[in-house]
Amino acid sequence: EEEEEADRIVELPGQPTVSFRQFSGYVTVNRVAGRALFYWLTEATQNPFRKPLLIWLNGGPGCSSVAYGASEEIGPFRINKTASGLYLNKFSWNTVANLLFLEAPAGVGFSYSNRSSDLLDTGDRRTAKDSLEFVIRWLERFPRYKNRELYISGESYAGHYVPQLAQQIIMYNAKAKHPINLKGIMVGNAVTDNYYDNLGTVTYWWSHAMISDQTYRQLMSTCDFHRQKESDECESLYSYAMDQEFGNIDQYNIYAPPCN
Amino acid sequence: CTEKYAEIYYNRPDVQKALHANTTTISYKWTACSEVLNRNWNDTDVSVLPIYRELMAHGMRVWVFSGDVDSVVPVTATRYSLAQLKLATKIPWYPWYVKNQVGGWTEVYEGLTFATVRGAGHEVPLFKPRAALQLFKSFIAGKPLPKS
Repeated sequence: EEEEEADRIVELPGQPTVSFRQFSGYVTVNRVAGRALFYWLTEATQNPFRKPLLIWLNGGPGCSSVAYGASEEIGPFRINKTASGLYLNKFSWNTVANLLFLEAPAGVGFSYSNRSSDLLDTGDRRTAKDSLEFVIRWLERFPRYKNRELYISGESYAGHYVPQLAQQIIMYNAKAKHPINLKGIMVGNAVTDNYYDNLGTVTYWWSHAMISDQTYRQLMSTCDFHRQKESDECESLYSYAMDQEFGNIDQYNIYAPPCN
Repeated sequence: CTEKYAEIYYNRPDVQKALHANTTTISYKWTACSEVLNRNWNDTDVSVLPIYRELMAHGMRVWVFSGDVDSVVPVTATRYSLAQLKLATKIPWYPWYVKNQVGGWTEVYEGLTFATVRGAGHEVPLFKPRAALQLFKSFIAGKPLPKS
């Protein structure tokens, strides 16, 4: 309980008064390398002891920080324009569940590694293993969540992190005395399959009249969507489409004004 | 531009103290995205569809949603990928509703629910917060999205 209390957030600067509790801090996931992941828990507004636990991961890779999910999507607070304080998000998901935001892997946000080379050779595998280690140790620190229904959610490159962490938990549960009560996953605009993601992206660009017929035909004939690393010819076609044909748009929302 | 506010707020010493963050005084500023990690990403699965199959085989609830005005990982990409799973349809395609508006469209397959969020970009809860909250409520309840 001491560890838990040590992580208790009394109040964030410029935060409105709230009824729910918050905790944040570090969980060491690899002692040898000195890797520790940062988390922020915002408990449910009502009956937190009965509500499920949701772990939220963002994408990138390298962008699963509290800037996105926690601060502009599902979290209870939004940061105001001058960054002087916070205001409430009336559609926060902590009306439905306890939200656990995880900055992963080490090197993202406040999560760190004492072995600096870790930032140069991290990938899906280490991220999944470290995230599993995080969940196991975090539940030791917050034992009241040990048997709670657990869901994992996220978007974009977390289309990898989320199912991979779920898979790690299933493998862990097969041998564990106290299995983790994982119930499901939900992913959004998720990186899923290299070939079909690329094919679908170019198709969307054409069907939404963002690129010319000629560029569409060249992309389809020049690029091999099965490859992880596209050829130079293909890369330059992508660059041409984005630089010359898209115009100044926000690719993350093609009908919204861009953030200049 | 809300990401810019985060770059300021989370680098404030008083905020880091309140969050028990940066206790080892990391040698670089906090930032929303790590360029170093992104450029040196070491290994990546070509496809996570095999993991979806494994999760469904273990009885996990699997939901996939898509903001339909995102062009980075667009709805067509997700639909092409999910089509490879060749899942049987349980509840055919229908518009789902939130506050008397079409929140998007959805189809419930054996083992997986797919839903779009109409007019939402890459970060669905940022652009369509009310619809995203309804999506989450239905997911947690394990119920199909509302038909009206």
